[in-house]
Amino acid sequence: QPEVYGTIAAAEFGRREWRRALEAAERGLAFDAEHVTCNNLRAMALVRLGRKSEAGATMDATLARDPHDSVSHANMGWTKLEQGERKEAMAHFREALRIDPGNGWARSGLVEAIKAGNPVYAIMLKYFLWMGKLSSRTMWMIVLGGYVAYRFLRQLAADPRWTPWVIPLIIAYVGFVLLSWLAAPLFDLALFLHPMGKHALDDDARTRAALVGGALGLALVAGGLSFVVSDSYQLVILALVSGVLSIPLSAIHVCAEGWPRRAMAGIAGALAAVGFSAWIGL
Amino acid sequence: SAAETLSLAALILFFLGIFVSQFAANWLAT
Repeated sequence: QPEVYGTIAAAEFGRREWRRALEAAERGLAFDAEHVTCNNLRAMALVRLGRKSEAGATMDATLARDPHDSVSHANMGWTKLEQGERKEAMAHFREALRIDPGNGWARSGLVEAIKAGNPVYAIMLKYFLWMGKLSSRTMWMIVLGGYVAYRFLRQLAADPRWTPWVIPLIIAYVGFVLLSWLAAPLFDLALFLHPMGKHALDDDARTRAALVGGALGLALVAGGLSFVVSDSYQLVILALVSGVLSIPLSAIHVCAEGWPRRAMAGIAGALAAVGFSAWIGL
Repeated sequence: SAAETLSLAALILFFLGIFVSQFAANWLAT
């Protein structure tokens, strides 16, 4: 039953175990070399393992056998996007959405391809794809390693000879982490305000863009007013609270629907309540 | 005043909470 190996491959892919996903997909293909699910998962695992030309060849063959499969077109689009061929990627995503307008995998690919038209975002997209390829253990190592490096740099900053070098580094690191948390929703926001880009966002991305945009908009208005109004520390606090609140707000729609999303929405709501009551109190 | 101290504590709790929520989000994210 190649379908069973396809399911195993999908599960391993979801666990970011690219090599195991590839093995399961290839075991399924040993029984049926034309199995669409196994071929798709084989290509997805190959892209994650950096074997892009093999992934492209797999998708070429799969599409040649069944040119009307939406998932195969979406997969071809992602493979092309990974190879930096944006125009071809967009053509495949559009074809995938024409066959199945509900294909979220193709829609998110089209969004990424539109974003990649922006040269600043092209660099960030490469960064996000690279981050997406790391196993969950490596991602935790980066977070913890960054924290350890931060502690070390703070100690170094205590020495006056090092201070002028260390402070900009710490600011750059904090800025890097903040941007890595907010880059995706900020560009969703840019798409949201774009007449064409709006249609490429799904409902989740639209809600997230509206939430993050609202929080950042309030922060900008309050921050801007604080320059005009004298003795305006309340406005500065309001700008800080609503600006920082955009971080947990942007995380809500990253969580799976159901209890994880409700939990994250609850956390963000509780933080908003604490932050705004602190502001009112002060 | 007591109200001011409480508000400051809430503000500190807010910023700590933001940090902790990132770990929660990492864990809850798909």
